[in-house]
Amino acid sequence: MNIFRLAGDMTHLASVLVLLLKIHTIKSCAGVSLKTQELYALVFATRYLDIVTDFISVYNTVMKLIFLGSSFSIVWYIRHHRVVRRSYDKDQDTFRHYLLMIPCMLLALFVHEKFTFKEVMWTFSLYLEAVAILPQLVLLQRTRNIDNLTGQYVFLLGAYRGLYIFNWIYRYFTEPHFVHWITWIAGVVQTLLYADFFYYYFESWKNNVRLQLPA
Amino acid sequence: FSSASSHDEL
Repeated sequence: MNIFRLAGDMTHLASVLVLLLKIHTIKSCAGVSLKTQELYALVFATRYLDIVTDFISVYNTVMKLIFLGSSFSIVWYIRHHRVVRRSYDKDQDTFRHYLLMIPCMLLALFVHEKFTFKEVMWTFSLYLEAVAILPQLVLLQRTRNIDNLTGQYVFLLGAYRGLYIFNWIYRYFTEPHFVHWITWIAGVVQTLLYADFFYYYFESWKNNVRLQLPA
Repeated sequence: FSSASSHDEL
């Protein structure tokens, strides 16, 4: 494992912790897209089917359990928690999941490395993860006054994706035959989706003003 | 660990 991969995983972990902190401590999910969280839960559920069939390392298994557990508990909190669910911006969070899920499933059925159930589901999870942030970005754009924790959550997620690209570049040069076009293209597309957000995030940070995305 | 397996990433 290289430093970029580790830093990427830690940023990913930090993003989830920031979100759980917001929801659990402040008892608010204002500005958080349930649609995006449901898509992430589906991403992890379809990607980590190998958790029961292949053992890679203790680190790998523990992280998979954390991402599965945290994504499903975040969804549970927003949908069912007595206090948290009241802060959910239902009327603003209107992105339709299936517009992302169906094209990703069709693409995975046609473009994959191997045509097996596990492999197609794994490929579907890569495509879906690439676009799963879209409902959250749309919601941010509609929300005036994005709070700090929500802004940091999206920033950390974007940083995680960026670090994975450096990880692939590193692995490409250090590991023979490390070529995974599908993973790389989906990963680059995903990272590009954050470009606009990053621009405004750094602008607000530089000027020391509250983060706001233009409508 | 440093496996060349395609699925060792999260």
